[in-house]
Amino acid sequence: SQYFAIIGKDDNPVYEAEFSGKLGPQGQIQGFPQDLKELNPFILHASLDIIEDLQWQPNLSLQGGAAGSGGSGGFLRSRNNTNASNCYLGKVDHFYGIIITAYLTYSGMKFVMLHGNSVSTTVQIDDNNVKSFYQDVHELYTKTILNPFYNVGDPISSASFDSRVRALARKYLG
Amino acid sequence: YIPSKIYSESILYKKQQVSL
Amino acid sequence: SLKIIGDEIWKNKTEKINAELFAMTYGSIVSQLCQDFQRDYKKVNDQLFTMGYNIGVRLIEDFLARTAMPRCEDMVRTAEVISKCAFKIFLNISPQVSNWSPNKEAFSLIFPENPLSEFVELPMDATKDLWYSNILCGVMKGALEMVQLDCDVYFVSDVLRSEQQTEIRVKLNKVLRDEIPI
Repeated sequence: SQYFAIIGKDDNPVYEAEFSGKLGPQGQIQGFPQDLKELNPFILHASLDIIEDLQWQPNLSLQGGAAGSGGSGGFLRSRNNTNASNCYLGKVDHFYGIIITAYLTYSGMKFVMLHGNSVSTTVQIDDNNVKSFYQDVHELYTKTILNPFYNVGDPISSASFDSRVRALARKYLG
Repeated sequence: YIPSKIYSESILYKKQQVSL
Repeated sequence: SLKIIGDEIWKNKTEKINAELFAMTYGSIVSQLCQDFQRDYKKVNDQLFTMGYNIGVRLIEDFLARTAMPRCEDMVRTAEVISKCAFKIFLNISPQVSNWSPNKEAFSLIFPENPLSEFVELPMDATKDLWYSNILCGVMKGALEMVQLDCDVYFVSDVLRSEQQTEIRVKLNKVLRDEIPI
């Protein structure tokens, strides 16, 4: 399962969605267990500081990759981000077995996602798929803010935006 | 997909110019 | 020949600007009006029409100076001039003329594309009342009035409202003969 949110400049969730995991053995959709469901926004919120550290640190490649080695778990911006758009931050944090990835838009909106639906087993994530998901959502987000009737920072209530984000989750996140 | 003009069209603007 | 005139003037005698700037500017005007009129979309439609009318009564001068177009002998010619020349020169689009009334005094302009409404998605409560591009009707009303054609110009449908096509209807009420110079 994933819990995805777009966070605005005031740490306000502009969009939230939960993508349920694969079908369980009895064929039921394995979403987050109820207790985790409530916890997700807090886990996500706890990683905002690390994301802002990464957001504001000078460009890694200028420092020869000497990223601030602080931070638990060593989840730092992937050193090999050679492409120009270094919006994708990769794994930025974890909460027990739950991995947190993040992505920054050019205007500083934070796309953050929790991967994994239990604190015991650490989930594996495919960086390329996750990055592609974020990039395609970034394009949807760009189209949203070009609409003159959308005030930047307002919650995104468009049902077509939501349906397209969920389609991207099915496409890239399994 | 829920039909939507802005999300289904390319973001690259079709008509690049209009008269000043 | 009208198409050739329109294309030639667009290509060689028209100062151009980026269409996104135009779309974004117009979008900010409409969304501001919606805010000012507290989402009373009928008032927004009227305001856009009035703004368009004030543009149209001036723009006709520019259009005739640019094209040296002689007086149109009937509405069929007028419709062709509007669609093949005026819209081409100012918006680089050529709406098609259709749905003529039997007496050839009313027609529709069908817009396959509309540079005003790029990037636009109407808010849910606007989809049944707001004519987003209503400024166009005002421009045509004003311009036609200056050439002694008293017309009703109004939107019939708009793809922004999830309707089949974007259609503006132009209906001649009367030719203002008394204003025609001797």
